[in-house]
Amino acid sequence: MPKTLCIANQKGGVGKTTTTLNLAAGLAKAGKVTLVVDMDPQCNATTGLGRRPLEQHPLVGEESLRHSLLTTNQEGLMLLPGSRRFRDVELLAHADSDYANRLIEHLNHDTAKFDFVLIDCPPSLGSLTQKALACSDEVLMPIQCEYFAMEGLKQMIELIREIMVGQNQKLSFAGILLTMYDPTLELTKEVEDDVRDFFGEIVFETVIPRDVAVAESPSFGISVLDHAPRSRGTRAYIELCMEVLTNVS
Amino acid sequence: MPKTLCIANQKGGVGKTTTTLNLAAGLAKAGKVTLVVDMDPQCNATTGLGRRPLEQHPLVGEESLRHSLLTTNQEGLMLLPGSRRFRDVELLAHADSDYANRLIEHLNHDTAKFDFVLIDCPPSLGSLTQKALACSDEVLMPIQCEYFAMEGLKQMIELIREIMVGQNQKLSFAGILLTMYDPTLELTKEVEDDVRDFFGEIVFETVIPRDVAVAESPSFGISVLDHAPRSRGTRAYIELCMEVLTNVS
Ligand SMILES: Nc1ncnc2c1ncn2[C@@H]1O[C@H](COP(=O)(O)OP(=O)(O)OP(=O)(O)O)[C@@H](O)[C@H]1O
Ligand SMILES: Nc1ncnc2c1ncn2[C@@H]1O[C@H](COP(=O)(O)OP(=O)(O)OP(=O)(O)O)[C@@H](O)[C@H]1O
Ligand SMILES: [Mg+2]
Ligand SMILES: [Mg+2]
Repeated sequence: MPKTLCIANQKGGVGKTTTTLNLAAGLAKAGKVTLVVDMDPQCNATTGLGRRPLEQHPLVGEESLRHSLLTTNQEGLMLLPGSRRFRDVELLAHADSDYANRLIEHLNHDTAKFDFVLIDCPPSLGSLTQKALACSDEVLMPIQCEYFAMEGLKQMIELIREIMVGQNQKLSFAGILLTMYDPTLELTKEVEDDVRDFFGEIVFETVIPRDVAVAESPSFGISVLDHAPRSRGTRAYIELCMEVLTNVS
Repeated sequence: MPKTLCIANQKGGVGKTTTTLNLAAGLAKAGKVTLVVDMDPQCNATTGLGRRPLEQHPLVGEESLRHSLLTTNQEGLMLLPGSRRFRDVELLAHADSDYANRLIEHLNHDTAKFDFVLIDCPPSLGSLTQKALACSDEVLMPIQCEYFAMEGLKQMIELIREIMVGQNQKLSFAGILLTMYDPTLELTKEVEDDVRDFFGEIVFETVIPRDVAVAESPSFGISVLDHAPRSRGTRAYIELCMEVLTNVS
């Protein structure tokens, strides 16, 4: 059975998709067969891997996921693409629909050959994110070191705790990841201190620096590890990958 | 009747809340009585103005909005705070609920004394944003000059055109606003050229530079115009305010 990681945060633009893609590429380079699942109607994870969104979301169809899996520019990394079709988003997001169970079933049956499954979530605490949390082993929360960051995090943690005691007893925290970190800004330091004081152990040692190479790589459909192998962004995502692998074993 | 502006973009973290707060402060300083409506369950517009979210969302209750309006640290600027309560978010977001019409009724009846109403939207194209679009005169779309920016914009424009011919014939484009603009990055220049080539006239002349003073101001509950009056961020938001006032008249 694969280890399923859900990359989630209600706050927008904090680096969820960027972390999903670059962590997945790092895991694949470390020899782990990895799948990225795009649960965001924006389909940024799909296009960031150089692929196009599907007409119909694979999780809404009857067929097994195996038929929809795509290869990527990174060996050992596959993609379950997303869909922008509103009908599918509404179907998947409808809280009491049986699509909820289908997601869990689909993911449990069709992903056995993977070592890791990473699920990229939309910026919301609605049903799509809740379903992704319900079928994950761990949740990784990227946050920016900015004022609004702390606000949403506490609400997010409450929701995760509810799911941990309710729908998914196996769910645990992979960690909180500081992204777009700029050590020259006082604001960054202040928020980092707050987050480490408040959340302690569950904050990753690794921080991801703000680095334009990271923002450029999705336009080439590759990870920053391939786009700019000697960049600070690459070094940080490799470090994160090592930290995730150490925590998992 | 006030002019109602909806600040929307499905992409997260592009500066929707920041633009709502600083444009509203600029309009108030220019002598226009202005109301900010917080439609985002994250309630960043509420806390960014130094206020706390309500237990129950004012749009869900029976009472007139007048009872829930709050003053802010800026004279001439009032706030209709948001709520983080899931029940309310689900109620407001349920596509076919009565609450859709209630929003339009509430806004039409209780805001007559304002010159401008600015609605801050969540990072989604779901019902909350669609309802806000349905009761607005104009829509302002902040975007970052980054690769994923263009992806979501086309889908957003399609949705807006649908609402323009369907539910709300009075809706028009206020404009596309480039935010967190960093002229030293090639990526910024490339995306700006793409956006101006593709969308032409509807892109504001004014661009908002990346400026840490802008990110600091919400932690004091004031706009960047008060937090750092001589900053580049302040100058840009005052310029934007002039451009919006010129376009409106
Ligand atoms: N370390 C970094 N350095 C520089 N830019 C970054 C970094 N990480 C992410 N970005 C850029 O910041 C923007 C936001 O990142 P991303 O889209 O991954 O966030 P997200 O949380 O997935 O957003 P959404 O909430 O819309 O899903 C993107 O344009 C991305 O390229
Ligand atoms: N011009 C700027 N310079 C520097 N930082 C900025 C600027 N504009 C916004 N920010 C910061 O970037 C982050 C994202 O901005 P903001 O929260 O306004 O975006 P949003 O689109 O409202 O996000 P969401 O999609 O979560 O609602 C915030 O931490 C904000 O302080
Ligand atoms: Mg994303
Ligand atoms: Mg916002």
